[in-house]
Amino acid sequence: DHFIIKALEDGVQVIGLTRGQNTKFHHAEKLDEGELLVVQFTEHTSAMKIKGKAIIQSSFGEVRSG
Amino acid sequence: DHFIIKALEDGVQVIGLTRGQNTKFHHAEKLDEGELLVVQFTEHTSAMKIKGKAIIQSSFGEVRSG
Amino acid sequence: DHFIIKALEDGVQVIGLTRGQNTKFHHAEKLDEGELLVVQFTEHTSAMKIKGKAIIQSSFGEVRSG
Amino acid sequence: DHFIIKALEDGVQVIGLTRGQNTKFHHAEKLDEGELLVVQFTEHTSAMKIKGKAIIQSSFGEVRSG
Amino acid sequence: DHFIIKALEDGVQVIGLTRGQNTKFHHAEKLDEGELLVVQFTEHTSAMKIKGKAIIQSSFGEVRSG
Amino acid sequence: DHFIIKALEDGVQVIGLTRGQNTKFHHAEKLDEGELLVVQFTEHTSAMKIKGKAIIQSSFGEVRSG
Amino acid sequence: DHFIIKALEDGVQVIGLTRGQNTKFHHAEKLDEGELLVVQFTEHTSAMKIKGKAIIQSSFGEVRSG
Amino acid sequence: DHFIIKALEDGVQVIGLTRGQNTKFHHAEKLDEGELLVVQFTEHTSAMKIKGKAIIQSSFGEVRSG
Amino acid sequence: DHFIIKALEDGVQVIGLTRGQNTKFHHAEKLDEGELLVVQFTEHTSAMKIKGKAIIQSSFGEVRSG
Amino acid sequence: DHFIIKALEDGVQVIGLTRGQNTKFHHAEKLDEGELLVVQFTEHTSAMKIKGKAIIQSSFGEVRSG
Amino acid sequence: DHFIIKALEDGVQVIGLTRGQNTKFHHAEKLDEGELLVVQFTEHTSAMKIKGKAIIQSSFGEVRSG
Ligand SMILES: N[C@@H](Cc1c[nH]c2ccccc12)C(=O)O
Ligand SMILES: N[C@@H](Cc1c[nH]c2ccccc12)C(=O)O
Ligand SMILES: N[C@@H](Cc1c[nH]c2ccccc12)C(=O)O
Ligand SMILES: N[C@@H](Cc1c[nH]c2ccccc12)C(=O)O
Ligand SMILES: N[C@@H](Cc1c[nH]c2ccccc12)C(=O)O
Ligand SMILES: N[C@@H](Cc1c[nH]c2ccccc12)C(=O)O
Ligand SMILES: N[C@@H](Cc1c[nH]c2ccccc12)C(=O)O
Ligand SMILES: N[C@@H](Cc1c[nH]c2ccccc12)C(=O)O
Ligand SMILES: N[C@@H](Cc1c[nH]c2ccccc12)C(=O)O
Ligand SMILES: N[C@@H](Cc1c[nH]c2ccccc12)C(=O)O
Ligand SMILES: N[C@@H](Cc1c[nH]c2ccccc12)C(=O)O
Repeated sequence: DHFIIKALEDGVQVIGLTRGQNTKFHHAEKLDEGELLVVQFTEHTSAMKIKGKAIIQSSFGEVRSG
Repeated sequence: DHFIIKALEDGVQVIGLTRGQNTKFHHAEKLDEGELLVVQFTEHTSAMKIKGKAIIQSSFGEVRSG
Repeated sequence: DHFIIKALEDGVQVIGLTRGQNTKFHHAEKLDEGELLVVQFTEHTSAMKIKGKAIIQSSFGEVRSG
Repeated sequence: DHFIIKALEDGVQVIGLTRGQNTKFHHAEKLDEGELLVVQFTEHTSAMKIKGKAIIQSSFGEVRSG
Repeated sequence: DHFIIKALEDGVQVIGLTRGQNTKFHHAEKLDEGELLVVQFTEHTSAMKIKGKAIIQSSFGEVRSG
Repeated sequence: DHFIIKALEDGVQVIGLTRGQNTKFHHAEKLDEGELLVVQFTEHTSAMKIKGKAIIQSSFGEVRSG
Repeated sequence: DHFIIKALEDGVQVIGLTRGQNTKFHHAEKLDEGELLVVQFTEHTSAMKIKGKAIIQSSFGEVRSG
Repeated sequence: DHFIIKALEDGVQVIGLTRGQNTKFHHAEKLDEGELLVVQFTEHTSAMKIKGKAIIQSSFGEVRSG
Repeated sequence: DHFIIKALEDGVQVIGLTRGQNTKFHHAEKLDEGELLVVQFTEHTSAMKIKGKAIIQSSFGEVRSG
Repeated sequence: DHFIIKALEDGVQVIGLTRGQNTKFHHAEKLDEGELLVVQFTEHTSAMKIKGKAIIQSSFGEVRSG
Repeated sequence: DHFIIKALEDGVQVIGLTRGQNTKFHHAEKLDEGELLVVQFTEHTSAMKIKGKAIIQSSFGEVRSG
C-alpha cells in the first residue's frame, strides 16, 4: 500500500500518525508546489493526514485535497 | 485494507474503535473542510465510525457520509 | 474482508456475534442517519447482524437492510 | 469466504453446522423481514443451512431460498 | 472452495465422502424444496455427492443435478 | 483444484489414482444418471479417471467424456 | 497445475516422467476412446508425455496430440 | 510454471539444463511427430533448450521452434 | 512496489527518506535530463521525495513533478 | 519469472550474470537459428544479456534483440 | 520485479545501486546497440540508473531513456 502526493501549492503537509494505542503526529513533510512525495504505511505510520492543495494517487484512483 | 476520507465540511470526525472483546472509542481525528485522512485497520483498530459530511473512498468505490 | 454500513435512519444497529462454539451478541453499535461504520471480521466477531434502514457495501456490491 | 443473507420474511433461519467428524446444528440465528446477517465459515462452522424466504449474496452472485 | 446447493424438490441429499485412504459416506444432509446448503471441503470431507433435483453454484458457474 | 462431474447415464465411474511412486486405483465412485460428484485432488489422490458419459466442469471450462 | 486429457482413440498413453536427477518413465496410464484422465504435477512427476490422438486442456487452452 | 511442447516432426529434442553454478545438459527427451511433452522447471532444471520443429505453449502464448 | 523516474531536465533529485521513528533524508540521487532511475521501497527507505521536472511511472499510472 | 528466447540467426548468445556482490558472466548458451531457450532467474543468475538477432518473450510481451 | 533494457545506441549503461544504508554504484553493465539486458532487484541491488538511449520494459509498460 503506497500513495503518491503531488503538491499543487507551497506549504502542503503530509503528516504521519503513529501506529499503536496512541495516535499522535510523528512527522510532517512539507512540500512546495510541484514536489512529489511517495509514501507507504509502515511499522510507525498507520494513518496520514494531508493539509493544503494536492493531488493524491492511490489504488482507488485520484482525489484532491484543500 | 485502507480507506481515504475527505472532509466536505469542518468538524468531520474519524473515530477508531478498539479491536478485542470490548468495543470502545480510542481516538477521534477531527478534519477541517478539504483535509484528507488515509487510514488502515490495525492491531488496535478493527472498526471506524465517520461523523459529518465526507467522501469515503474504499475498494468498493465511493460513499458519502453526513 | 470488510463492510461499510451507512445508516439511512436513526437507530440503525450493527451487532457483532461472537466467534467460537457459542454465538451471542458482544456489541451493538448504534448509528444515526448519515453516519458510517466500517467493520471487519475479527478474532472476536465471525458474524454481524444489521437492524434498521441502511446501505451495506461489500465485495459483492450493495444491499439494503430494513 | 463470507455470505450475506437478507430475510424477505419473518422467521428466516441461518443454521450453522459443526465442523469435524460429526455434522450437527450448533446455532440457528432467526431473522425478521429486512434484517441482514453477514457470516463466515469458521473453526466451528463448515456448512450452513438456510430456511425461509431470503436473498443470499456470495462470490457466485445472488440466489433466493424459500 | 465452497458450493451452494439449492433444493428444487423435497428429499435432495448432499452427501459428504471421507478424506483419506478410504472413501465412505460420513454424512447425508437432507434438503426440502427451497432450502439452501452452503458447504466447504474440509479436513473430513474431500468429495461430495448430490442426489435429487437441485441447483449447484460453484466457481465454475451453475449446474443442475437430478 | 476441484472438479464437478455430472453423470449423463447410469454406471459412470470416477476413479481415484494413488499419489506416490506407485499409481493404482484406490476408489471408484459409481454415479447414476443425473447424480453429481464434486472432488478434489488430495493427499491420496493425484490423478482421476472418468469412464462413461458425463460432463466434467473444471477451471478450464466443460468437457464431455464417453 | 493440472491437465485434462481426453482420448480420441483407443490406446492413448499418458506417461509420467520421474522428478529428480534422472528422468525415466514411472507410469503409463492407457486410455480408451472417450475416457478422460485428470492429472497433476506431483512430488514424483515433473514431466508427462502423451502418445496417440487426444485433446489436452490446460491453463493455456486446448491442444491436440497424435 | 509449465510448458507444453508439441512435436511437428520426428526427432524433436527437449533438453533440460542443470540448475546451479554449472550449466550442463542432464536429459534430452526425444519426441516423434504429434507427441506432446508437458514440463516444469524443477529443482534440477532451470533452463530448457528445444531443437527441431515444434509448437511451444506457455503463459506468454504460442511460439514455434525450428 | 517500484517506481520509474525519468528526468525531463538536469538537476532532478530523487531523495530517500529513512524508515523508522525518525524521518530524515539518507540519499539524494541526481539525474540529468533523459536519465532514468528505477527504485524500490526498502528496509531503509519508506518514503521518497522528487524535486525538479520528471515523469514518474507507478502502478497508478504516470504523474509529472516540477 | 521466466523468459523464452528464439534465435533468428546462428550464434545468438544468452549469457547468465552472477547474483551477488560481483557481477560476472557464468554461462553463455549459444543458439542456432530456430532453436529456443526457456530460462528462469535463479539462485545463481540475477541478470541475463542477449547478443545477436532473437525474439524474447516475457510477461511484458515480445521484444527483438540484434 | 524485473526489467528489460534494449540499447538503441552503443555505450548504454545499466548501473546497479547498493541496497542498505549507503547508496553507491556497485556495477555498470555496458550495452552495445541492439543488445538486451534483463535484470531483477536483488539482495544487493535496490535501485538502478540507466544512461544513454534505450527502451525499458517494465510492468508499467515502456519508457525511453536518453
Ligand atoms: N494509532 C492508531 C491509528 C489509526 C489507524 N486507523 C485508525 C482509524 C481511526 C482512528 C485512528 C486510527 C492505530 O494504529 O490503530
Ligand atoms: N471489538 C470488536 C470491534 C468490531 C469489529 N467488527 C465488528 C462488527 C460488529 C460489532 C463490533 C465489531 C472486534 O474486534 O471484534
Ligand atoms: N459462533 C459461530 C458464529 C457463526 C459464524 N458463521 C455462522 C453461520 C451460521 C451460524 C453461526 C455462525 C462461529 O464462530 O462459527
Ligand atoms: N462436519 C462436516 C460438515 C460438512 C462440510 N462439508 C460437507 C459436505 C457434505 C456433508 C457434510 C459436510 C465437515 O466438517 O466436513
Ligand atoms: N478419500 C478420497 C476421496 C476422493 C477425493 N478425490 C477423489 C477422486 C476420485 C475418487 C476419490 C476421491 C481422498 O481423500 O483422496
Ligand atoms: N502416482 C502418480 C500419479 C500421477 C500424477 N500425475 C501423473 C501423470 C502421469 C502419470 C501418473 C501420474 C504421482 O503421484 O505422481
Ligand atoms: N527429472 C527432470 C524432469 C524434467 C522436468 N522438466 C524437464 C525439462 C527438460 C528435461 C527434463 C525435465 C526434473 O525433475 O527436472
Ligand atoms: N545453471 C544456471 C542455468 C540458467 C538459468 N537461467 C539462465 C540464464 C542464462 C544462462 C544460464 C541460466 C542457473 O541455475 O542459474
Ligand atoms: N519514517 C517514517 C516515514 C514515513 C512513511 N510514511 C509516512 C507518511 C507520513 C510521514 C512519514 C512517513 C516511517 O517509516 O513511518
Ligand atoms: N550481481 C548483481 C546483478 C544485478 C542484478 N540486477 C542488476 C541491476 C544492475 C546491475 C547489476 C545487477 C546482483 O545480484 O544484484
Ligand atoms: N540504498 C538505498 C537505495 C534506494 C532504494 N530506494 C531509494 C529511493 C531513494 C533513494 C535511494 C533509494 C536503499 O536500499 O534503501
